[in-house]
Amino acid sequence: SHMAPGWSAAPAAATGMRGDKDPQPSLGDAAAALGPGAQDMVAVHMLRLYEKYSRRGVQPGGSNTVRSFRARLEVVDQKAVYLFNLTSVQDSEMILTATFHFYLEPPRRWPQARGVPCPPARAQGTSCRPQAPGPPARLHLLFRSLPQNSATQGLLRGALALALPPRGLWQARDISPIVKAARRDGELLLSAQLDAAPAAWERGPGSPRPPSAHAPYILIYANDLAISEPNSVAVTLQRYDPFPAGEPEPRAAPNSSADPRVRRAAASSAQALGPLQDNELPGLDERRSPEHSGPDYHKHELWPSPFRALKPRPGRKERRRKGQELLTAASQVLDFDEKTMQKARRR
Amino acid sequence: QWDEPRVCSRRYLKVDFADIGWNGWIISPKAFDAYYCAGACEFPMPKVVRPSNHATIQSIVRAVGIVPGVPEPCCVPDKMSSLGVLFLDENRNVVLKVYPNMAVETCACR
Repeated sequence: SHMAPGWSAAPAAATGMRGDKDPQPSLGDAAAALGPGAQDMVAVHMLRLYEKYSRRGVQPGGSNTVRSFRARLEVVDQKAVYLFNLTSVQDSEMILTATFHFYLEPPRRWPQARGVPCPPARAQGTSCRPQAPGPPARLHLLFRSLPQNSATQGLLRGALALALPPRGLWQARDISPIVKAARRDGELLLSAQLDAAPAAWERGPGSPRPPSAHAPYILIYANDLAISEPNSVAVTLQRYDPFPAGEPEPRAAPNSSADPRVRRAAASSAQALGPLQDNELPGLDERRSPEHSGPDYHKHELWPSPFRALKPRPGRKERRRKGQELLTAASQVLDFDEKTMQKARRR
Repeated sequence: QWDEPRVCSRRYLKVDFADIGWNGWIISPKAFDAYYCAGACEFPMPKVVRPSNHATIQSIVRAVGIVPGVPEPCCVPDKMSSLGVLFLDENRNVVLKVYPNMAVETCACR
């Protein structure tokens, strides 16, 4: 409900969000895919962008990367300050635009003017604006940047004038110059603070409404110049180290990996070695547990192997003879009779 | 895939990110149709395998057999499409990146 106006308030030139007015019936499901606790506005916004650009095959705002940054709330001098850590922007990412998205609503501590009667002359037909004392008509949003691990208040990077909306509303402002200047100076911790804090910005962690639901966020549209380089997908998406520090290398203990896929691959390779070392029939014993060594060939009917599929079907007599052998066999090792072996040796 | 043609062509391949262990941070898509190229680039190469001029010459040289060790041209992706991936970065922020050359559209002998 209250989220809808926020989308239309986003600057279309900066975000390319004209298409966001399209019906998105699956947004709830999509947001749920992010998991509990992540169903905030930034997640929904990113899912919208993803769905839009996946469906239409265009790149968001001519860029190939959109990064979102959630705010971390801190209270300084009884005022809410939102901090953004932009350090995850890569050197290869050329920032095109940056937008600041925030939710504003009239503060509750100021008297609501809905009950104020209109002057008699204007009472008929037209709505009237309340004359009761209220919040200041304009607020200022101050952006400061500071380097990492800095205790200073930060350098003032810019101020935006905001009009307080008559009701709760999501809005967006272009802060490209602020973010670009901060990045140029290597100050990638950005703070946002209202010079007069309405109620929507004062809510702390103990408030009944989840802070993340209305927390402001930043979207950075960038062109990653390294994305066309070889292996770029692995650089950003492959996150596991084949030789993590503190763990033995795979060749020392192939089954000790925490990754089940690695473990499975190692187990497969161990199985592949088995038939070569112990003369077992390849493919027949794939699913048996190590402790199980009984002659239960009938179980292999459940797991047809390539070996069984390609083996020529024996005659009835041979099958009967083989059946007897199977009942008495202690293992699945090929059992050559002595005469055959003697013939072979003579040859 | 026994019925698939021996000649170089695009084959179906669906990649599930869970299968390569990337599902922990990729939000969407869970899987995508990547396809792959496979098949022979034997002499004479038909137009359907879209041979490059170089591949045509290499194929002839190999067929004539005057230069030992020259292999067949390779069956490789020709046109490819990009894929948008929504994922969580190391700080758990949601990122959308459009990666080029993620899925095969056509194959060719090159």
